[in-house]
Amino acid sequence: MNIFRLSGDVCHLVAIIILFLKIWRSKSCAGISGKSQLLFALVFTTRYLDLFTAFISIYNTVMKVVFLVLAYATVSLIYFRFRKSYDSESDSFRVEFLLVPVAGLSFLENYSFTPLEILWTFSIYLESVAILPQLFMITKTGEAESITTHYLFFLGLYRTLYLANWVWRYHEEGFFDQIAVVSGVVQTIFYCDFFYLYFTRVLRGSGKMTLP
Amino acid sequence: TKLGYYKDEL
Repeated sequence: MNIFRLSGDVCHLVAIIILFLKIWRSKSCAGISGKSQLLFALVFTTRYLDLFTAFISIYNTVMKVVFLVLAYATVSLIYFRFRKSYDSESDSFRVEFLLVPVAGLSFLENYSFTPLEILWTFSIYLESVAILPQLFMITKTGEAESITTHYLFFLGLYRTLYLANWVWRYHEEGFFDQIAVVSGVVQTIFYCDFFYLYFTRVLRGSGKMTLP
Repeated sequence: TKLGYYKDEL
């Protein structure tokens, strides 16, 4: 555990809590892509199956359970409790265009051809693109509430901090996970455009982020 | 350099 890893995990947790509380308090999931949240729930489900096969640490187990619970709680708020506020018209990204290539790639490029490993690889690849329906939705509607952009900022910061963590671990432990690192770089690249807009529009301005 | 995966990561 190093400072980049720990702060990355904290940012990830903060992001998920921000989104959950935003929906819970406003009783609305307007502007939120239910598809992205479903994909994240799928990411956690397929990655954390090792909860049943391996014990790593109390921290590891607790965080995995918290992520899983919050992911499914968020999905149920969007699709059940506050589904009337869900903007399915704008959430029109075709997820099969992500799921099919990601599933195919996880069969082709993995560390070992076993069910758990393939599902772990699938989750890593899927996480790198899972935010695309949300970014697509913002592009389509042309705006996002500032609280939604804070969520995206912390979510982007999380994987960016993981990049620093991997550099650190490579130097300290001589260990290099090519699947996670390449996917993490791809994932971070998707946030670059958003980071630019976040700093130039949300933090300097106020209220909603509007696209040009 | 070992190639591998960080199963302790989230």
